[in-house]
Amino acid sequence: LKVVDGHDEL
Amino acid sequence: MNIFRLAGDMTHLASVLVLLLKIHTIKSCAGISLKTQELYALVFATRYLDIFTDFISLYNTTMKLIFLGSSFSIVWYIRNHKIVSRSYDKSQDTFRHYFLIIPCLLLALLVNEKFTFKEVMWAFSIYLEAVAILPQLVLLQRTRNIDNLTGQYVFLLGAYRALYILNWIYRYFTETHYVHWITWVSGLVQTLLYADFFYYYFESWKNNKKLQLPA
Repeated sequence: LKVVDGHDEL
Repeated sequence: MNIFRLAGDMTHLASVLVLLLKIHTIKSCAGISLKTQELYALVFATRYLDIFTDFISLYNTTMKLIFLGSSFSIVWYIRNHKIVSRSYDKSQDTFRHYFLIIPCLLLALLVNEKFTFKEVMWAFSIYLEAVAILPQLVLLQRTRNIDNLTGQYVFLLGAYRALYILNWIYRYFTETHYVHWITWVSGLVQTLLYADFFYYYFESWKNNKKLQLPA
């Protein structure tokens, strides 16, 4: 599992 | 996470709960477009491909699971539940899926943040969500008596989109490098589709009359 800052909206 | 984004997500959640309430308690899906619900299931299935690979927050993962689970179960209920499916009027819900799906897929292949499977699917889901409400709006126009729950369901969906726009404005001014053209333009289009509905919704509310859209 990696933490991303790309698509953080739903 | 800002207050607009949270309020938007909660409104989205509320819309799903209103629809589930109608289906579960009243055992009716009258006035609800199966086409729109199927499109939403496809929207979430293609957008949340990252659910098991990328971790953003527990909140994010939980909400994704809720939207995936609820959208597929709503479709299942309308299609297969013995009692609920009887209230579905197929002859009124005539919008063709592929009129929306194919153009969105083509657009996603052309306009995306990166040309990878996951990113093209993500862009596709954003474009499709923007227009997925159309079959529902067409069905509303054909329905003489829009019941309160259906009206509230569509109103909450529209409100969720409007709150997301406020969220983007807030993020644009508070975060550095926060620019997302794909979501902004599609989100704006999506919200504008509700403008006509909002107008009649508020009119009926103001005059204390039953909601009815002009054909």
